[in-house]
Amino acid sequence: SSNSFNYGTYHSLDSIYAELDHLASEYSNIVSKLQIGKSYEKRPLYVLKFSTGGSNRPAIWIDAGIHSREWVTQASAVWIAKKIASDYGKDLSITSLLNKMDIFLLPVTNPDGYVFTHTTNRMWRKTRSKNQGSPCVGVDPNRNWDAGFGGPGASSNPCSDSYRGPSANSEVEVKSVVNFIKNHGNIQAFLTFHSYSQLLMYPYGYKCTEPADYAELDALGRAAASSIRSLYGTTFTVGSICSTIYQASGGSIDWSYDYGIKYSFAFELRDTGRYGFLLPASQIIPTAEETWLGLKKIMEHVRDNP
Amino acid sequence: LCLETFVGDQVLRIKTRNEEEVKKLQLLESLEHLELDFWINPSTPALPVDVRIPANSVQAVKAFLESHGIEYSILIEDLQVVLDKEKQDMACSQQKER
Repeated sequence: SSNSFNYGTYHSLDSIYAELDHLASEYSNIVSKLQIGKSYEKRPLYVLKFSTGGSNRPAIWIDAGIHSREWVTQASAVWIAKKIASDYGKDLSITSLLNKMDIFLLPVTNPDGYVFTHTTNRMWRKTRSKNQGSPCVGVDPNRNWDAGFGGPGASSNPCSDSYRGPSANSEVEVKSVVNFIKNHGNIQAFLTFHSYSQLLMYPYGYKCTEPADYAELDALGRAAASSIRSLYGTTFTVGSICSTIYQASGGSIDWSYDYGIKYSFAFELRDTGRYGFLLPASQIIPTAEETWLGLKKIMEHVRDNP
Repeated sequence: LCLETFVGDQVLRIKTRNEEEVKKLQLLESLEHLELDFWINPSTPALPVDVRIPANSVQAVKAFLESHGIEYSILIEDLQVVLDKEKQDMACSQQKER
């Protein structure tokens, strides 16, 4: 049962995957587990689908852990999965959302990297694919999307932590998500979790111009940041990727926005650098709780503005 | 594949005041032999930069920063100590669960 899972600690990939099974079994009326592909090292990429029925309903995409060392993101995603499932039928907002839309949640986008952070190098960020002609391994999967690929803020050096890869979508983890989104055809929001820095960002990163929906995205981002702050006072800075951090090409939300998914946001969760990627486990649940409020604000807006 | 350790690695927070200092950090980033891991990359002067520095490069990086008058503080004194604590906490929590 998911009631015995400790959401307040970090887990191995096997333990997370077992928990996805528990959730799918315990809440089988609304939760199912899909496999959208396999990683470079042939680990399954599992997505939880939250749905109350219907066919090809409008849907919200959420992913975590594309950068493997950002452990609080995978942990928060599992907490959020339980929250969505257990709140259906109890919380008015989530109930009305799921009566109209589906949610797809990919808690571990980069499973090879995640396993590597547990077994070999806690600070690993990239995938684990081999790079031809180089002794260095891995591609930064958030520089590998077909959005200004190869532009500023991505490295062409396979040994760099921000190596963009040989071509857009070269990483099977990225390509699997792209294929899923394209095949679905009715994704209304694309939300991705990173850590750390406490930012809520919208496109663009590969260029420093405002997106066409700037006013709406900025207002929605600020409303979500305000919801996040309401719980524990955690402040999130809101803006485009280029204006809040730096110009970075090949990022996922730039691709999703240019693909036509208006509500494309990237969260950078806790903290601001006291612990960075090594956020203590005691902060997992507070982080997930506050993130949930921001996420809910965005999902409600998507529900009400199809 | 043996476990990679981070004994003596430090994480510095570097505060740049102008574009020139940002450019200096970008230069530092390009020096591959230092094997720096930028947790937050140098971008605009307003934002601090967090960088993990392997033990062997700590002195060189600090000397570089000091010689250019770039302000920094030590966020993590020894990364391995924090990693060991994380590992211990995980083991402890798993033990409790069992």
